[in-house]
Amino acid sequence: VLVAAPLGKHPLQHRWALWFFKNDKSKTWQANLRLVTKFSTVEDFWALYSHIQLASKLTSGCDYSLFKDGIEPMWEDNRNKCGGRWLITLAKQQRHTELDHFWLETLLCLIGESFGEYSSEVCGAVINIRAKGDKIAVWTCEAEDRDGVTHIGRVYKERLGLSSKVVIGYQAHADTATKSGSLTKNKFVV
Amino acid sequence: GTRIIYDRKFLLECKNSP
Repeated sequence: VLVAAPLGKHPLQHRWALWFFKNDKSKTWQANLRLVTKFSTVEDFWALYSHIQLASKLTSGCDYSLFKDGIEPMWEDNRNKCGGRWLITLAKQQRHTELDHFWLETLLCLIGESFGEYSSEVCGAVINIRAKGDKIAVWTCEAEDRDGVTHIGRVYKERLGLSSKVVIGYQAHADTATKSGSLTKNKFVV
Repeated sequence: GTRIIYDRKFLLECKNSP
């Protein structure tokens, strides 16, 4: 089915939704989560990206999430609950050096379908701006699919330009949800 | 089926084209 894209615009494989979360303690978690907008062309992505605040400029406690249309940025969503995430944890000073670059590269990986046949397993990505250290994660739908998860992890690590000495871990959401203490075990590493 | 793929170079070029 040829996607009917407006003349001159480049259609994406998927329609994507950008979500914004602002930590207002007087409201429920869900009430703090807002859908910003959806897009399905390269041009509309750039129009959005140039219009919104850079992640490094967000106040502590805020998140951006980019998910395929129809998938909500939470573990409970049907497409997330059996999945997990490749997690990038950043040191505090990296907010001003690499955070925005890492996040943009993550967005380009998603909208460009950069993970080959396994791109279909990608659900979305989340960036958390936190005083104790920012985090970026790519969420996939099936934590048990070793081949798909490890392929996505390898390509993602390469796209971020991380050295081979840096190890990143994949955590199943089910483990993160029931973790005891602050450390969640990694199901895979690359 | 077919998959619409864009590499980062192309995506970045689109950002700068009018």
